Amino acid sequence: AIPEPTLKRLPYYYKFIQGQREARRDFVSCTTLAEALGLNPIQVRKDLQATGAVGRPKVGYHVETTLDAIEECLGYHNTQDIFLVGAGHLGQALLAYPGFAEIGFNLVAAFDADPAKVGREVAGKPILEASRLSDLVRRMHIQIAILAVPAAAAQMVTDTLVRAGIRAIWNFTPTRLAVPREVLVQDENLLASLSVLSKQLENSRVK
Amino acid sequence: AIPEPTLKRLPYYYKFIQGQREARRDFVSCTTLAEALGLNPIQVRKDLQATGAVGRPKVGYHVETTLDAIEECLGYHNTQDIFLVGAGHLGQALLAYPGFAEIGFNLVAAFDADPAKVGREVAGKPILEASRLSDLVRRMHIQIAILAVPAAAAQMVTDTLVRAGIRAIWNFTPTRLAVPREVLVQDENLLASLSVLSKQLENSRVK
Ligand SMILES: NC(=O)c1ccc[n+]([C@@H]2O[C@H](COP(=O)([O-])OP(=O)(O)OC[C@H]3O[C@@H](n4cnc5c(N)ncnc54)[C@H](O)[C@@H]3O)[C@@H](O)[C@H]2O)c1
Ligand SMILES: NC(=O)c1ccc[n+]([C@@H]2O[C@H](COP(=O)([O-])OP(=O)(O)OC[C@H]3O[C@@H](n4cnc5c(N)ncnc54)[C@H](O)[C@@H]3O)[C@@H](O)[C@H]2O)c1
Repeated sequence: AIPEPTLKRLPYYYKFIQGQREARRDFVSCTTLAEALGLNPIQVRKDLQATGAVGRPKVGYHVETTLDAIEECLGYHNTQDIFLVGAGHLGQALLAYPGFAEIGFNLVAAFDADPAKVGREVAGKPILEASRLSDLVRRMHIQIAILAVPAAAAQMVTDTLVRAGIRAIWNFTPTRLAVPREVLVQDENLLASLSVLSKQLENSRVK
Repeated sequence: AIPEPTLKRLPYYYKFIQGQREARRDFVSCTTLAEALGLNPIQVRKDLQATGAVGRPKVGYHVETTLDAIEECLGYHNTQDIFLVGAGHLGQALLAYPGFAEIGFNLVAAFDADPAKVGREVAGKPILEASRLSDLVRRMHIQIAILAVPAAAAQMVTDTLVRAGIRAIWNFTPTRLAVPREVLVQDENLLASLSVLSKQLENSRVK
């Protein structure tokens, strides 16, 4: 399996190499990539090799086949249907974002407990009644759910998702979710992230 | 300076210990914290010690003073004015979120290039004309800006912020920003994060 730090860098290579394709270039070198992204060229070479892409000495990596290798690696080729739970401020921003479809994720529907939201649509996606979540996860074999409910509802909704067979949760709530070992959780704690940035800023000033 | 992995865990300790305060408990042990958060008690002890909090053998950490130590450490005591650039779907969700104020960040105003948005308010915060950004960053000595503009505008807005004296950028765009060494950037690449989760799910199935 590909190490996580490499996986996190691949979308940046992908975006840059797409720019090379638009500029009608056929090859791109590790040095060009490294300079553009402020990375070490040896790290770039290692990352690209991890995707199976092959570079030619003095010529570089073929733009089309490298884009293909990265797409394969990040699963951009297979579309995944995913659900969103909690169609509030953050949930609606995620529903309206075209970027997820571009990388193979089809945000099929949102679920909410607020009757005033149920029955509406955001960016063409329906907001359904929260009570239908469990049945639809099961029937549609949904693997990934995005959690954007208030912290107080987070664990309860998680338990419903896990019972219905969810395999991974992308968690935007500040709550640490208790899940069985076979369920993956990726926390996106935005408050922690801002605090860390601010603290690093404070540390950098002290020097 | 406190290591970043520790800083990222502190908000979870903070939230759990707040719950202890609401349950009128005076002390909390590392074991209780570790069990609640699925962490190793030795790691918890090391993290709390890094904040300056002192535990008493067999009794644990005093709830009030430990909350205070974590607040001090994460800078929750000093309010920091920050700007948001790009009042679109994501920007408006961030403006409407009360969580930032709770940890000492005052999202003062948003800036946008779309005349239809300028002059409106979201959650009581004004959306101002993008051309005023540079002057107001300078006059209000703003240190941190949140970037939520389209990828195509990201570098241009960043250059404006840097010239005006910004010290740190919280970047939600998928663009890698080129900034001078003394400016901090924290990337929040949500697309990469979802791709990584999906790839890890794929890896876990193969086993
Ligand atoms: N908005 C942000 O910028 C932001 C930033 C960081 C973290 N978060 C976190 O993301 C989550 C959502 O934040 P928000 O600002 O969108 O909040 P919000 O209150 O605007 O939206 C929450 C939505 O969840 C729905 N909901 C509540 N209980 C539910 C349940 N049991 N089942 C289904 N839906 C339910 C509500 O009806 C509401 O529509 C919160 O946990 C918050 O801490 C948000
Ligand atoms: N919405 C999401 O869930 C989401 C998820 C991941 C990443 N992102 C990233 O966050 C950014 C914002 O996404 P969004 O969905 O809110 O887009 P959006 O189009 O809804 O909002 C962008 C806003 O930026 C404004 N803008 C454009 N150029 C500007 C400039 N030069 N100065 C000031 N304002 C300017 C636009 O008028 C608009 O209001 C994008 O880079 C996107 O890739 C968004």
